[in-house]
Amino acid sequence: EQILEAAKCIANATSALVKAASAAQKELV
Amino acid sequence: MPVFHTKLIESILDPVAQQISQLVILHEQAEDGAAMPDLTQPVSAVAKAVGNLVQVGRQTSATSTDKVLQEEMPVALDRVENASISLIQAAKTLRQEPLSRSARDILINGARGILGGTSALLLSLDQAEVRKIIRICKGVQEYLAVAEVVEGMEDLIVYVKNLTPGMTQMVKMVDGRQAELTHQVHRNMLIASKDKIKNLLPVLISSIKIFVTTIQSPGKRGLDEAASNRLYVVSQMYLEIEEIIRVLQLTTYDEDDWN
Repeated sequence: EQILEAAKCIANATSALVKAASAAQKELV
Repeated sequence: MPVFHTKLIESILDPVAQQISQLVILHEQAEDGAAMPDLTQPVSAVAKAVGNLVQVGRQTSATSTDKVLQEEMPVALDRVENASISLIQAAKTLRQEPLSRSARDILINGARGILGGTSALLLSLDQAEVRKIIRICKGVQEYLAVAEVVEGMEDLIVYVKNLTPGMTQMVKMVDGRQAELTHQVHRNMLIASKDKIKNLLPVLISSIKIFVTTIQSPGKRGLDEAASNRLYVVSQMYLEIEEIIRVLQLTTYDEDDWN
């Protein structure tokens, strides 16, 4: 259970990072 | 087509996998690319989450009795940790050179590494759960062979009493497992085998009963037939459980199945 929660946190954090990285590129495309 | 093996893993990783794919496409379309914003904060949030996962993962690995899990989990954790280090490096470079293409490549590979490592970690945990189900299946298989030494009605009662809990647990676990799989073909295979075993159980009891009645009859006529019938039912059940064990261990989809 703890690992699943930790994995969910990683997924959310990575998701936020990718969204931030995508934002600037989206404007350009 | 499902990429992730179970619904749980899919629910955790599929959204981020899709976002990474989108980032890769944007990165390719943008050619020289726009200046990257400062990613230090989201990258440190990932690093913090990775640190937590590594801590929890190492604890789980150290306390687990599953030797395969003990071997696989640290490898997956190292993969996630290394990916996190790449992200930190990429963010650092991008802060100084917001247009750096190589830093963006490192960023994308880092995000992919986080996804791949976390996926491997969740898969290794999932496979440990599968091994638990397989142990139950093998226990039932072993006990099926005991049918051959049942020669009296009292033995039969004891046999059924001992077989039932393992059989019930196996059916329940296999049913739970099939519901968790993203792979429809594998799900159908597990359901089919489970149903066959459930249907064969009363046939097995009946075949043992016939053998007991025959061996206790004065002439023991048809004893060989009764024994061979009982053996046939036991073999059928054994093979179905073998098939369940095989399907439980499948983690990648077979293109032919899908076709």
